[in-house]
Amino acid sequence: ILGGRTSRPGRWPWQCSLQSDPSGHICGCVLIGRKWALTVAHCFEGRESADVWKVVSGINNLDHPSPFMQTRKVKNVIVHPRYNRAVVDYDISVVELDREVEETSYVRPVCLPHRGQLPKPDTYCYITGWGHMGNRMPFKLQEGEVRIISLDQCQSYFDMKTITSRMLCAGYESGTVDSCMGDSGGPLVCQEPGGRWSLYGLTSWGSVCFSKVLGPGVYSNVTHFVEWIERQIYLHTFQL
Amino acid sequence: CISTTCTHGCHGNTPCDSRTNGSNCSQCEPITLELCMNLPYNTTSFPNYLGHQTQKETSISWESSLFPALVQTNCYKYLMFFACTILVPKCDPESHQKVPPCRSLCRNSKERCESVLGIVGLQWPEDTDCTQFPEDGQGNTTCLLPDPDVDECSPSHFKCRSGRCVLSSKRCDGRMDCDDDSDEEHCGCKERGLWECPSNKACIKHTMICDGFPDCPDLADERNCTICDDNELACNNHECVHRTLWCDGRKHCSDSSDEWDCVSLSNGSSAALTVRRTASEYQVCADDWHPALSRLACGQMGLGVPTAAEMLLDEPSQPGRRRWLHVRPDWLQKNGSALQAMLEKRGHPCHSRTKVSLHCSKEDCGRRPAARMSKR
Repeated sequence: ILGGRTSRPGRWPWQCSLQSDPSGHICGCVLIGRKWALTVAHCFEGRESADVWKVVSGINNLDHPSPFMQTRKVKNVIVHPRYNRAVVDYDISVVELDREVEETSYVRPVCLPHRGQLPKPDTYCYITGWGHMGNRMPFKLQEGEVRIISLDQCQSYFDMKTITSRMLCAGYESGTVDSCMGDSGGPLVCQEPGGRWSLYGLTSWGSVCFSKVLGPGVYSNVTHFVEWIERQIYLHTFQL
Repeated sequence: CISTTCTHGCHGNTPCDSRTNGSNCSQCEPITLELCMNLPYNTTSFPNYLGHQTQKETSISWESSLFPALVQTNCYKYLMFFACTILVPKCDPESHQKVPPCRSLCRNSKERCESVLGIVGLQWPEDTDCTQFPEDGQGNTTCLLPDPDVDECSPSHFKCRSGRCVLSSKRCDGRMDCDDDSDEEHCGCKERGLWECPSNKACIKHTMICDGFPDCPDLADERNCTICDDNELACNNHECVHRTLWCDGRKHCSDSSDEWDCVSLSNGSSAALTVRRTASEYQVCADDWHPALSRLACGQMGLGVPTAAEMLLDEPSQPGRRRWLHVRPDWLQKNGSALQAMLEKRGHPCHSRTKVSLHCSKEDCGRRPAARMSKR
C-alpha cells in the first residue's frame, strides 16, 4: 500500500496471505467463510496447482508468526473461466481451504455484498495488504483509505486499457494512497451503515504504482461475481 | 533459471537445468499485450528492449501508456509498430532470440515524435538508444522494418479516416475524438461487427452470445439459445436435460445448473422449506426429519446455521393439492450430498401432514473485534 499506515493487529481479520514456497507471501486474499477465500486469478498464472499454495490468516507481521495465526493448505483453486490475462478482465478466483479456520477475533470472514449492491462514487473505503510501499516491502500489514471512483472517470485515467463492469476503481488522481505490487488479491472493504464490513473489491491492477504515471487502482468488482462465487462454493461442497 | 525452477518470465514452471543461466531461458511466447496484437509476427521473447521481464510488467508500464497516447498525435505513421518491436520484440522461431527493430525505424520515430513529447514536458523513454539497433541490411543481422501495409493502430484503437488512432472505447461515445469526426460515423453494432443488446443498445462480441454468461442487462444474449423438447429443460449453458433429472442430487448439465437453486425457504412467516424436483415445487414432509438435515438445508442455501426448525401442520383450508417430498430411509448413507438427494417422492401423502419450516441465521461476517479499552 502506498501512502497508508501500519495496521493494528486484528483490525482486518479477513485479510489473509497467499503463500508459496520458497518465496513466501505472493498475494493477498480475503476470507469469505471458514473454508473459503477469494483472491485474484492472476496470482495463479503459471501456478494453478493447489498443492503449492497455503493460506495464512490471523497474521499482522509476516516476519513474526503470531499465536493467533492459522495456516491452511489449499484444496482447490477455482479460476474464473472467463479470466483474460491480456486485459486482466474477470480477475477473480475462489480458493477452497483443506479444512475450516477456527473463528477468532483475529480470524473472521468478511461479508459479501448483496447482488447488485455497488458502492457509490466518492464513498471512502479501505484497502489492506503487504504489498510494496514505494520504497520497501513492509513486514506489517498496511491499510489505506481510498475513494470510490466512477467507471467513466476511471476510464479517463487509463487510455490504453478498457475499464469493464467487472472492475471497480478507487484511489486518487494523484495516486497518493494506492495499492501496489504484492497487494493483489487483497480486500477493498467498505463499512455498511450497520457497522459491518463488506467486500467490494479485490486488488487487481493499475499503473506501475511508484512510477510517474499515477491515478487510481483497479479492483475486481466483487458485486459482479457474487452469484458465481456462491455457485462455486455450492458445487464444490456437495457431491453432485 | 538460477534456481532449479524457471521464474514467471521464463514461461511457467518448466524445470531448468540448474547449470543454465538466464540467457538460456529464452523461448518464444505468444503475444498477449493488447496494444500489439496486430503485428506481422505473433510471438515474442523477454526481457524486452525496455528491460521489462514479462508481458504483464510491460502492460502496466509507463511506456505502454505513453506510446498509444503519442500515436494519437499522428507524429509518425509507424510509431506504434516501432513501439511494439521494443515492447514485445519479435522472437525468431528457430534461434529463439529477439529480432530488433532497424536503426532507421528507431531514428525516424524518435526524430518525429520526441519533439511532440517535449511540448508537454515529457521525455522520450530511456533505454531506446537507437545505436543499439542494427542498420538496415548490415551484414548477417536481421532487423525489423515496417511493411507499407502495416496497421498503425493497435486493436485497442480505432483508425480515423484521417489516419489518426484514437482509443476504441471513444468510438461511438457521442463525442468527436477524430479530427474528421469519423469516430462517430456508422455507430451501429452491426457496422462494427458486434451484436446489439436490445435493451440498452450495448454492443457485445458474437462469441459472448449463448455462452452461459449474461452480458446484456435483460439477459437477452442468453435467451432463445436452445430448443429443448417438451419433456426437457435448458441448462444454464443451453444443453437440454430431461425434466425428471432436475434437482435429483446428481449433475446432468455439464455446468451442474440442473442442481442449482433446488432448495429455498418460502417468503411467508412460516419459512416453509421448499424443494424443487422435476421442475415443480414440493414441501417437505416432517416425518423422519432430523436436525442434521436442518443444518444441511441452511448451509446449502448459504444461510448459515439453523436457529429454529418447526413442524407446521399443513392447513387443509389452503387451496391446491399438496405435493410432498419425504426423507429417504437411507439418507444417512448419502453423506456429503445435497439435501435434494436425500428426499424422494412417494405414492402416498405425508402421514403427519406436517411440513418442515426453518429459520436460519447467517454466520457472523464483516465484524471487527471491538477495540480494547485500557485505563489511562
